[in-house]
Amino acid sequence: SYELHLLRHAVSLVLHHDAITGTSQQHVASDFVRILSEAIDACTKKVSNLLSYLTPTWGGSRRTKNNQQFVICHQLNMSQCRFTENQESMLLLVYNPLSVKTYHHVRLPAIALHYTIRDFNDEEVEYQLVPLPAAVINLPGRSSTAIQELCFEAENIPPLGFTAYYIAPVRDQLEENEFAKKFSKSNP
Amino acid sequence: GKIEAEQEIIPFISNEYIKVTVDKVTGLLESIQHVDGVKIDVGQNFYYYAQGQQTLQSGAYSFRPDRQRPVAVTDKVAYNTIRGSLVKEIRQRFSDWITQIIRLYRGEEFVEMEWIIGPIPIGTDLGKEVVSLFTTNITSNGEFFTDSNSRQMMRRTCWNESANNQQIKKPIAACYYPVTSRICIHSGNASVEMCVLVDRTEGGTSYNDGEIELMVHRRLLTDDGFGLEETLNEESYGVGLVVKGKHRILFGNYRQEVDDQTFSERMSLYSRKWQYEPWLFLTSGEKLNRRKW
Repeated sequence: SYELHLLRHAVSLVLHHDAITGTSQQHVASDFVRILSEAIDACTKKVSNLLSYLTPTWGGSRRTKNNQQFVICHQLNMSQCRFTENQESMLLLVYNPLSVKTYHHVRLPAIALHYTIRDFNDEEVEYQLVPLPAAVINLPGRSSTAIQELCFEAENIPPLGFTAYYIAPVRDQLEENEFAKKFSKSNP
Repeated sequence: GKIEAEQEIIPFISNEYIKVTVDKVTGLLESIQHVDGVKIDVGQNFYYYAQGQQTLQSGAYSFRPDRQRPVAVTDKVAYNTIRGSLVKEIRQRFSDWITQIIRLYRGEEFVEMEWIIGPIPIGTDLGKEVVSLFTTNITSNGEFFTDSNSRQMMRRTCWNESANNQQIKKPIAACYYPVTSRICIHSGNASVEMCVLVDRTEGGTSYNDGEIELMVHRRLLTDDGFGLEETLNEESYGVGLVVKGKHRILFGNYRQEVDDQTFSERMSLYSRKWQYEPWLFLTSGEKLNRRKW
């Protein structure tokens, strides 16, 4: 398909020895980034489409694919994800590209002080809220208001398969404002 | 997690397998002990190679520092600890441009070091090349192992003048090798091996006995004259580049098999698992038919 062709072209381009080693001029390096990120964006739509086939039972009947749009947060390394910070509730799908079972320490930017997380057996999942270090909060270009990270363990992810979690923040504006005030005082 | 107040900081964190201790006064890493009894004294600090007025300078193609050994950023860090049921952390602040988190996950046998470096200050010199340096009590006899293709491990040794009478013009660069997934040292007699896994390809060496050094960031105002004709001085949002990355420390008895796997096989699996981490996809939960789900 067209999207995969875009990605195939972009990946082969950035395997150039100047791209790998950083021995290209700045504008060329920036162009590599642009080509690759555009291709990944195009593929995200494709992946979302395929995932909706994998999960037909979530929304409609078994015969129809559900039309949920899946997104990828590319700035989780800066603890920033506009999608998670604006959703009432969300479904997280953790896909395992390995050919063996694995597990993963999920870390997502957290806006609330309490969450309910349920796995596909509808069982409650243990989580921990970890305050973000000032160095992350002050990263240049970071615009997120999240000051904590939601950490939990995604376990028993099947090989070349996925597991899913239903995550819902429990909002309490007053308590959150209080916490943010206390946090900023202790982290000038 | 609970942030401990300054005066009651306990200088160690532990999980089911690992106990990590930092020096109570300096706040720097001091030792790591495994539940099976293996313990290594391991120090860790950030250093930098400064660029001076020397004729041959560092740049995109080459690494030519003005001296053979780097300078420590600091010898004392401010630190605090965070403790929770899933994650325990010791947060260190080396300077206003280097911070690090030493992290233990529940049920994991590795120590994760997450560092944030930059913008690197320039002004007092012509640039800096920042390394994370681990010093251990492992007698490695000048040999270490790196992979350069994420598959087989290669035995490396470090040249220096005293080893033979050849004139080495770039002694430290001659000891640097590509590290794609991990760099390891082991002691011949005590059968202890330590590996540092990386989350991206970096340059690494073991210049002195028992050391592991990994280059994590560079900011240079110099050009090495090999044709790029640009300095390695990238900016983002108007300031020098900030990099954030992770190292994972694993160690054990490399003669002993665990679950029919040698230490080396377990390191290979750990690297592979980290390199091919699961992907996260998110969708809205509003329209979801939860009962059917």
